[in-house]
Amino acid sequence: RRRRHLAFLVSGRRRKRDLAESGFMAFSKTVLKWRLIGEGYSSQLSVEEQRYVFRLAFRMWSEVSPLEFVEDVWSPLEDVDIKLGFGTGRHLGCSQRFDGTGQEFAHAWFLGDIHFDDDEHFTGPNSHSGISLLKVAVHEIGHVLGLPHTYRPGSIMQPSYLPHESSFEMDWMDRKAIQHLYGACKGRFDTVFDWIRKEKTPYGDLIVRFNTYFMRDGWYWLYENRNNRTRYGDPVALQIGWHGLPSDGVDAHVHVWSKKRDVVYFFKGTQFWKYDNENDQVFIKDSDGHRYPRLVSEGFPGVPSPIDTAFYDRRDSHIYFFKGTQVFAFSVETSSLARGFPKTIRDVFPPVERGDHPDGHIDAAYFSYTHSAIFLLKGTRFWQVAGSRQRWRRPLLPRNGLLPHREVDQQWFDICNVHPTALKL
Amino acid sequence: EKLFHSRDHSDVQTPQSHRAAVVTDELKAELFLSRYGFIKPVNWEEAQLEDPDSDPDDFLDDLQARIQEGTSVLHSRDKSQIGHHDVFKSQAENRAFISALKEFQRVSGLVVTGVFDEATKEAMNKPRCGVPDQNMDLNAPVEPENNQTDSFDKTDSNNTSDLFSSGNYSEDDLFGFNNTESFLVNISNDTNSNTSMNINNTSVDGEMGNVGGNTNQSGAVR
Repeated sequence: RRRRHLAFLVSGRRRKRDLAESGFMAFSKTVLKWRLIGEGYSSQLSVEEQRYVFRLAFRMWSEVSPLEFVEDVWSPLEDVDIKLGFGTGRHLGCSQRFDGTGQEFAHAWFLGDIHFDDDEHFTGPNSHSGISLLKVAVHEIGHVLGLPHTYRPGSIMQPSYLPHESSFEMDWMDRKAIQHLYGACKGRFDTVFDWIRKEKTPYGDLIVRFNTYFMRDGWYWLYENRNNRTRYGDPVALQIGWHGLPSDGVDAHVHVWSKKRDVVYFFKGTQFWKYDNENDQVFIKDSDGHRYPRLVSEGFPGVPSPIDTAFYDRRDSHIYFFKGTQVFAFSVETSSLARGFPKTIRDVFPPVERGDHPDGHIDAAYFSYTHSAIFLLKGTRFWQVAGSRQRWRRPLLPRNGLLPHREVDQQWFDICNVHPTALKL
Repeated sequence: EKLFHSRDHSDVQTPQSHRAAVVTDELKAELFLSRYGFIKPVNWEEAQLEDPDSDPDDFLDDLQARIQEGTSVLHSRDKSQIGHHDVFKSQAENRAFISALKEFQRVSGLVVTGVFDEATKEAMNKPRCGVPDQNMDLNAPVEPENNQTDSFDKTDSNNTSDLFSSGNYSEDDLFGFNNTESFLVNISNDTNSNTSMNINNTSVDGEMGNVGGNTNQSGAVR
């Protein structure tokens, strides 16, 4: 009777949480624990390789959703949210027996168990034979998170296994499907900038290219504007890509670029660094004999530190430093504060719509080549500075007026954190 | 390599019984369609009320057993051997089977014939996930128009020429030089479909693909 009652409850629960067309939100918390259970090791791959593959599979989901995953090998099993294991035939107390080599290769239960049929020939990420354990794991984790099968080509949630493409990733719609369940990735950024670099074509022409970077704490993402997403595999630890910068992040990036100057600065606290684009690292000592880091007060007299953020405006060759509700315009020509500064941010960047203004404590000031516009970011919102194009259309717009705010995750997509333990696999 | 202990590796040979039963006929096809959600499974509440001793999880075992039994049934020509899972279907069951078969053929991108043909058989024997298919989520979210980004790096050459004239941005916006200082700017279409702007003999190209960026990233295989 008890068993019958339990079965009745389970089936009722399953029906209630039955996968609607777009799935169901399976977890209400954002940090989930997972474990490869000891009695469920595969006999085909080393345990370390199995765990590496699962760490990568979970990381791929956290790169596109607000969820974070941490491997937990210590807590009592009942505290682990997602348990993974291999087995053959009747396995791991599961009611759905595996069928041997071929056909069914794995299944997932809504309560968080994922089973892999060890009769299948599972292989690691770099192998081109057998069934990719990574791809199957990403698929089954999708089920545990609440995603149903879909037959949409290119989706990781297709029921049949497609021979392992060289390197599969989550496509746009898989990302939106999981964000439909758990929301988009939100959060404040320390700085956002386009990093300009010069390259010579084979014909000797000088080509200037840019890449967009978002930085938060000690991490950064390269944002691929043309693909509306961050680079696969980001975020990455700051010191991996920006040699010599403080490992816990920066306050601001400034690129002074004019006919006479082309200098990149990073600011943190009371110090600043000059960046050597050619060698992709900070200068220890520059051609003027200055050693870095230097004090902000030394390099930019009259500018307080630490600053909230800053950007260089080519229209008037001034660096605008933001601190609190004030902004300091610094002339790189005269190496001094511009007359009449500091002013309040509201005076220099007035709201276009009454009441819609960040006021102060700006997180990032960003000139985007992709959008040809300046943005002020604060928290999860951003304000675009009305440029000549907007003012040509609406002459009444105030100079540097701030257009009504929008949400950052509505313009730049999938900039998601991963758990610190997953940062370096 | 699979871990083995016997000299002849017999302990890691996949015993014949460990091979998944290949879907070879309509009976197994029907069981496949039931197992993966194409034929509505029995409603366990009702079934329970009728037959309280049954258990939802036995449903799949029962299917599995039928698959095994189906094999035995199909091997014995003598009809008398057929167990209580008889292979004769009522008209309604047959209709349900055919419509489920068509649904499977449709979502699998096969020709919808309603007949258990070779292509369908092959599709049913492909490796797949054991979670049943639900209602197909075909109206997935749509990708945003890629119009606002990459105006600097439009791959569509029509946009390249109007980079300035269309008001994507003016020199003032981008380089903000006061009117005394302006750069020679002309647009030239790169053959490699990147937008490039020639400023004072330096051509400013579009966003760098993921080849560029911080090439120093160590170990960033993906």
